[in-house]
Amino acid sequence: KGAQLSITEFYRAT
Amino acid sequence: MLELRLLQGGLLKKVLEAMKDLVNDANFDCSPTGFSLQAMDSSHVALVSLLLRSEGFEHYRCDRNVSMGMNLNNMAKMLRCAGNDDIVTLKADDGSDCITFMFENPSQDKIADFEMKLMDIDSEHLGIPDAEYQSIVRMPAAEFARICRDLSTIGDTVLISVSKEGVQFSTRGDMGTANIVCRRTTTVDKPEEDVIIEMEEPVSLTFALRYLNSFTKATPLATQVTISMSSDLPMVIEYRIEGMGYIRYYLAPKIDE
Repeated sequence: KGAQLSITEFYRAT
Repeated sequence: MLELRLLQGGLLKKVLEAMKDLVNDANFDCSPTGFSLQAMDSSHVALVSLLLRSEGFEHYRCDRNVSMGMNLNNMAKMLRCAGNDDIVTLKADDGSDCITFMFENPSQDKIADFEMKLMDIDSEHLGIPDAEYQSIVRMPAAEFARICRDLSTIGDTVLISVSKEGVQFSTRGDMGTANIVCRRTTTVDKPEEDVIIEMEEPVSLTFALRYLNSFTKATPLATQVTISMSSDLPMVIEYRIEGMGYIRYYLAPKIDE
C-alpha cells in the first residue's frame, strides 16, 4: 500500500 | 482581555465540527490579525490551519497576543449548545485559566454562558512556506466529499491524477477497483458547480482516504474546495470561509515502498 510520509518531514518547526 | 463577538455563531460550530475528529487538543492563537489555529493529528500525517480574520467579527478585542489550549471535543460540545443563528461571544480575562462562550439568541431574550477550562498544550508549530503548486483543482466541495466517501467503501487509498482535461480519483481494494473522472467544466453561469484546473505539470499522488474523509467535515463551510498538489509536497485542501478566512488541511502523500 506504500509508506505514509509524515508532515514534519516537509515543514520545519518554528 | 479578550472579547470576540461573532454574529454567525453557526459558523464557529461548523469550524469545530471540521476539526474535532482530526485533532484532540490544540492552541488557539489570538492576535490583532485574527483568531487562528495550527495543529497536527496525533500521528503527524496531517495538519490543519485555521484563520478567522478579525474583520469578520462584529467586535474584536485582543489586547495582547494570547495562546489558549483547548480540547476540541469539549469545545464542540459546548458550541453544540448554541443555536445555529445565535450570536457567539468568546471572552477571557488576562491570565485566566478558562474561556467563556456566551450565546445570545436572535431575539436576544435568551443568554447563556458556558465556561470551559483551558489547558496547557505543548504543541509544535510548523513553518509552511508559500509554494507554487504544480496542479490546482477547484471543484464543488460536496462533490469532493461524495467521491472520498464513495471510494473509501472500496479501498483505503486514493490516487489523484490531474491533467489538463480533468482530475481522476482511483482506488483499489479486495473487491475490485474504482475510477472517477471529473472533467474540467466551462460553464459560466453557475461558478459554484465548476471544476477548474490550473495545471503547470500533471501530478499523480496517493493519499490515505481516512484523512480526506476527515477533512471533508469542513464541507458545510464552503461551496467549493481547492486541492493543491505538487509531486514533492503535501497536498493542501482549502475551504474558504467567506468574509472570514479559511480552513486548510495539509496531508503528506504515501510513497511506494
